[in-house]
Amino acid sequence: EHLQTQQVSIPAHGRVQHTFPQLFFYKPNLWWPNGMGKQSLYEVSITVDVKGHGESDFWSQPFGFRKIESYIDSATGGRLFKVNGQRIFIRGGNWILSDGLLRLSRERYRADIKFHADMNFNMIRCWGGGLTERPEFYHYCDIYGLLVWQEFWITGDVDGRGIPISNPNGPLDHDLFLLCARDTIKLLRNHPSLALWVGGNEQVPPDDLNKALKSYLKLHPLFQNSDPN
Amino acid sequence: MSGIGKTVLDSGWLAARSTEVKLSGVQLTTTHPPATGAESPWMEAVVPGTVLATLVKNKVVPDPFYGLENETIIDIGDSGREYYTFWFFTTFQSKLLENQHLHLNFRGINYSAELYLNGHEKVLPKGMFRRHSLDVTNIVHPDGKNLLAVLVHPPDHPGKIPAEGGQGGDHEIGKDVATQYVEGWDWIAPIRDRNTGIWDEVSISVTGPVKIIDPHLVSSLFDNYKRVYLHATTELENTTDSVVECSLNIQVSTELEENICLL
Repeated sequence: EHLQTQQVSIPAHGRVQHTFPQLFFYKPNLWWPNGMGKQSLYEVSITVDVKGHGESDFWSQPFGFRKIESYIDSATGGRLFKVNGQRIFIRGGNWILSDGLLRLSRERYRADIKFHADMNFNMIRCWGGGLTERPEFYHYCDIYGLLVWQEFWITGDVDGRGIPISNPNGPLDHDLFLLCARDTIKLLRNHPSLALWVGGNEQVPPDDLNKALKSYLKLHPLFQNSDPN
Repeated sequence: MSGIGKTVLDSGWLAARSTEVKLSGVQLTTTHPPATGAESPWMEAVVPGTVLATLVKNKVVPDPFYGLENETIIDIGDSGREYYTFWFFTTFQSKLLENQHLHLNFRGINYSAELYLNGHEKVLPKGMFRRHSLDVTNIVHPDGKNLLAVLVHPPDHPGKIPAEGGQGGDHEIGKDVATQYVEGWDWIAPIRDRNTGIWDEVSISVTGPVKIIDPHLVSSLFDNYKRVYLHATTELENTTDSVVECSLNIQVSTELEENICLL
C-alpha cells in the first residue's frame, strides 16, 4: 500500500508534472505539536530510474500526517487553531533569525528550536521583516513539534506607515516578489510544522500581491472536506 | 564513479573586495586563480554567510554584536555599494559517468550575482529569496578541478541610516525583495553590509538524464483520522535530446526501532 511504481515517458528536453495515485494509510501515527503528543514522521522517498541508464535521481523528506485548521473567532477577534481536530492553546515565540550575519548552521537551529520546545512553546512566528526560514529550521520544528507562522517580506513600517510615511506599494518589482514567493512556497511546503502563511507584519501587502499570494496558497478542493471515495 | 546525490560546498571558500581584485571572472577561473598571502586581498570566506561574517572571521572588522563595536564599521549608505561588493571563490571536484549531469545549486544569494565557472559566465538574477540551479555538465572538467568565482552585489537600495535611527532606516530597502531589518529596527542596529553575501547553502548535485524537481506532498484525513491518503506530485525534467522511458517509484517508510523500518 505504501509503495507505488509507475512508468512515465518524458519528451526530449521536456518538463512534466506527474501525480502519483494516492497512497492509503489506516490509522497512521499522527504528527502533533509539542505538548499534545508525538511528532511522528514517515520517510517519503521518490526515485526515478531511466530505461537503459539506471537510477537517475532520488529525493526524500520526512513527512507528518496532520490537519491544521485556523480561523478568526468572531467573539474575541483572535485566531483559533485546531490540530487534528483538537483545539490548541498557542504559546508562541517571535523569531527573526538565529544569527545576524546569517551563519546559519544546523547545530544552531537545533539548539535554538529545542530551547523553544523546552520552554513549552508550541509555535514560532517568523516575522515579515526577517527571513523566510530555511529547510533546516523547519526540519527541527518538525522534530520538536513547533508550529510555524511564516510571514512574507512586508512590514508596516517600511511598506506604508512609519516615520516618515513609507511607500505603501511594497517592493518596486512585484513580479520578482511573486517569483520569490512561489519559489519559497515550493521550498517549504512539505514540512508538517508549517502552519500558517501571512502576507506581512502589521500590514496587508499591496492588493495585487495579496490576491496572488492567496491564490498560490489556496487549498486544493480535494483537500477541503470531500471524501475521494 | 560518481554517485547520484548532493554535495554541499561549505568549505574552502575565499573572498575579496571587488575593487581590490584587478582580474576578471574569466581570468580568476582559468589562468589566475586567487593566491593567498600577505599582499593578497583574498581571505577565508564564510559560506553560507554574509560579507560582514567574512570580515569578522578575518578580524578585518570587530564583532558588530559585541558592545558598541557596530558603530566602528562603515555603513553601506556611507561607503557606497562597491565597498560591500565581493568576489567569492572556491574549487570542487567532479567526475561524471556517461549520461550524468552536474547541477550547481544556490539556495539564496543577497542580492544578485555573476558566476564564472572554468571561464564561462552565468548571471544569477535578482531576488534574495529564490533558488538558482544551473546545469553545468558541459562546463565542468570531467576528471579535474573546477574553479568557481561568484561576484555578489548588495541590494539595489541599501538606503541610508538617519542619525536618529528608526524602524527600517530611510525605508529604501523596502524597494527590494529582501529582509527589511537590515536598516535597523527597534531591536537591532543597522547591518552594515545589509546582509550581502552567499547567505544560504551552495551545493552540487549529480543526476542522470531525468531530474526530480520540487515534489509536493499533501495528506487528506477522514473517519476521525482512521483513514488517511497521501497525495504526491512531482515535476520531472528530461535533460536529453531524446524521449526517455522512466520508472518512477514512491515509498513511505517509518522507523520502528533503530535500523528497523516498516514499509
